Amino acid sequence: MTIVAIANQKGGVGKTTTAVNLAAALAERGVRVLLVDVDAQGNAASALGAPRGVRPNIFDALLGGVALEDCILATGTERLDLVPSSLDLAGAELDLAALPEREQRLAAALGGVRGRYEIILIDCGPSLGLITLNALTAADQVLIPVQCEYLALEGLAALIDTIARVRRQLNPSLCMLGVVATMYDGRTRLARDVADELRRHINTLFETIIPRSVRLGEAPSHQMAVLQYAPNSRAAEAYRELAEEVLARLNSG
Amino acid sequence: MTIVAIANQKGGVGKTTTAVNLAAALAERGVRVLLVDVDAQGNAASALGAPRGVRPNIFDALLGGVALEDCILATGTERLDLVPSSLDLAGAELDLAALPEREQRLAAALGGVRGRYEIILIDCGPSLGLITLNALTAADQVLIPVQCEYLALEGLAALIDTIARVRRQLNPSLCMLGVVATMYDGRTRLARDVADELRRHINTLFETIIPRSVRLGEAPSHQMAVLQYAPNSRAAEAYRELAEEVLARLNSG
Ligand SMILES: Nc1ncnc2c1ncn2[C@@H]1O[C@H](COP(=O)(O)OP(=O)(O)OP(=O)(O)O)[C@@H](O)[C@H]1O
Ligand SMILES: Nc1ncnc2c1ncn2[C@@H]1O[C@H](COP(=O)(O)OP(=O)(O)OP(=O)(O)O)[C@@H](O)[C@H]1O
Ligand SMILES: [Mg+2]
Ligand SMILES: [Mg+2]
Repeated sequence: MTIVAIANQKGGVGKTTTAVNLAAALAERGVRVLLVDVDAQGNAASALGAPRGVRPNIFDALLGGVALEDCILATGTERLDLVPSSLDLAGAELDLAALPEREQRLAAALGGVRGRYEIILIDCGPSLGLITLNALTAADQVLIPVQCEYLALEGLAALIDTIARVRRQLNPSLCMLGVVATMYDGRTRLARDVADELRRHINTLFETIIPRSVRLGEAPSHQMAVLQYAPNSRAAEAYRELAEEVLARLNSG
Repeated sequence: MTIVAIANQKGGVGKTTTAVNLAAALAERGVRVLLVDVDAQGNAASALGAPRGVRPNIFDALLGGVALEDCILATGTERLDLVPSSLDLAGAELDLAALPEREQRLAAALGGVRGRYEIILIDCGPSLGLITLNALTAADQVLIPVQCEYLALEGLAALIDTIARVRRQLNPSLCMLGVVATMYDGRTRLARDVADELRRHINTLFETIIPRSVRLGEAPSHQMAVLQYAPNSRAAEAYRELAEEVLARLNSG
């Protein structure tokens, strides 16, 4: 079983969209997947048609002594389950900070479900605080979505430094699964320039590029992944391609 | 003098873009403006052509005992100054939490510059943690950018609740300046539906809608506000209109 954290402190780059649609594409291909939402906004639940604001949730598993397997919800997608987030996470950094082994809480919680899923994806919020550190400490791999925008390039170096620091101090087995370019609009010179820049500097960049597509914005309002909402769209195809590349990288070791 | 916090915990909705271009539009109109960046990513500096990573910065003013006026940088725009952010802010929540009156640190720091500027804008990061609470406690008004996307609507109720809580517990004079719709692409039904939804439910919605425009993505790579980079663009016009509406609301009390 592999745990993949989907992280980037820059906001709105497509972390949740990638977590939800990659999870759905892997499940469609026969993989048993668990999606864990550690972002207080809890967008993953609504994007998958799961109820929002339910208990127990990830907050109860991290701080309330509830077993993580008791927080698992089924989704509208076969072979894809979800551990929902909680608004209470917004204040959880301070609670977590006071605990021993505060960075290891999620890794310990996930220990209980290791046998039930082949891949666990963790959707992180736009932060490099203690909750994202928990995700990076629990993970075997990190997937970084990067929007094809100039400002999104700026934070990438700081993020890669943080991942290296986590590998040195908290999780020696953490690897970089790769960087995926998102919201690519080939009609704009800006997106082409940013994609070129990524190809020049990032050696783990995925071949698959996720196009800017209104289908990805519409799918959450229909409470389903784009693979169900618009199965023949370029966006759905792109996430299926990404799933193939992810599996190839995970299987090649 | 008025302090306006630009906040929304949803990532990538146009907080920095609005902070930078509204500040530039107000300065163009003759208003003396200070932009304070409290987001660890520090995107405001590069979007305005100010150097990144300088000291002293907002971290030194909040936690290092440095006077805020000693952290002020000039920008490429006349009548617009900047207090730059710091990567160290990413870990500052835990340091701040241990201090007395931890939510009032920014309000106290801004006390020293009250007479020098007519408007102070605070660019917040994608969070509702202690640093954003500092901004909401220091502010007289809150401006909320909302992307015309379904997922961006979800967090709005939680944000408005948080603002009401801050008004009750920390800052009785905090008012809602308004909500501004951003990244509006009129060709998509999604954006039209979201804008309709905002008009129906948000009575402080600005008339001005910021269109989706690649000029706004390009301007930061040229280290200037869109008002200088593409002064006759729809995007520049929209931020000038927003500045007029903001001034009208501030002056009508
Ligand atoms: N390729 C795409 N094309 C068009 N829209 C997209 C694409 N990917 C994501 N979106 C939309 O852009 C917005 C931001 O995406 P998303 O919420 O997945 O980003 P995020 O990184 O998870 O944000 P946050 O930092 O708030 O957690 C959402 O409204 C989503 O529907
Ligand atoms: N109206 C617009 N049209 C097109 N692109 C835009 C628009 N507004 C902002 N952008 C671009 O979208 C991206 C997100 O905007 P921005 O960084 O201002 O959002 P933010 O809310 O400050 O993000 P964060 O949550 O990370 O602080 C940036 O690359 C910016 O250049
Ligand atoms: Mg998200
Ligand atoms: Mg920002």
